[in-house]
Amino acid sequence: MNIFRLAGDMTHLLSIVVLLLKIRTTKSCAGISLKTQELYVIVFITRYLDLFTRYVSFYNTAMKLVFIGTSVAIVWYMRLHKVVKQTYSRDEDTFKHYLLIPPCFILALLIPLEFTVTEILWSFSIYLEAVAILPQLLLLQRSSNIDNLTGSYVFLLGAYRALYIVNWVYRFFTETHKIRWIPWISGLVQTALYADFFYYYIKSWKNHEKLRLPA
Amino acid sequence: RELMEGHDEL
Repeated sequence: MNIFRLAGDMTHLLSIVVLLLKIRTTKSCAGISLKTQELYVIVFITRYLDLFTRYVSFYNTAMKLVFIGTSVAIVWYMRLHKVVKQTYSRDEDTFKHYLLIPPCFILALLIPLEFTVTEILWSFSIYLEAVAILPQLLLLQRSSNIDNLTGSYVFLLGAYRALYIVNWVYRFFTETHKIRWIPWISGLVQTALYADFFYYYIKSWKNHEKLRLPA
Repeated sequence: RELMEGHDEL
């Protein structure tokens, strides 16, 4: 494992810590898209089915369990916690996220790495992860008041994707020289979706202003 | 069998 991959994973983990911190300390999930969080649960469960069939390392197994567990916990807080669920920005979180699922599944059937159930679901999870942030970005655009923890959460998620790209470039030159179309193209699409957010996030940080995304 | 490409990533 190289430093960029580790930094990416740690940034991903930190983003989840920030989100859980926001939910647990402020007892609020305002500005957080339940739609995006539900998509992440599907992404992690379909990708990590290999938990039972393939052992890579203790690190990988532990991280997979953490990602599945925390994503389920976040959805649980937003849907079922009696205080937190009342803060959910229901009226602004209107992206029809279930519409993203069939195209990603069809794409996974057309372009899997190998035609087996786990490989198709793995490809599906890669495609779905690429677009899973869309409901969250839409919600941020509609929010007149984005708190610091929500802004940091989305920034860290985007940073994790950007670090994975650096990791792939590094691995390409130091390891296999193999082109990996599925994760690379999906990863590029996913990171590109954050471009606009990054622009306004960095601008607001530089000018010491509150984060605001133009609609 | 060798790990499928990218399956050591998260």
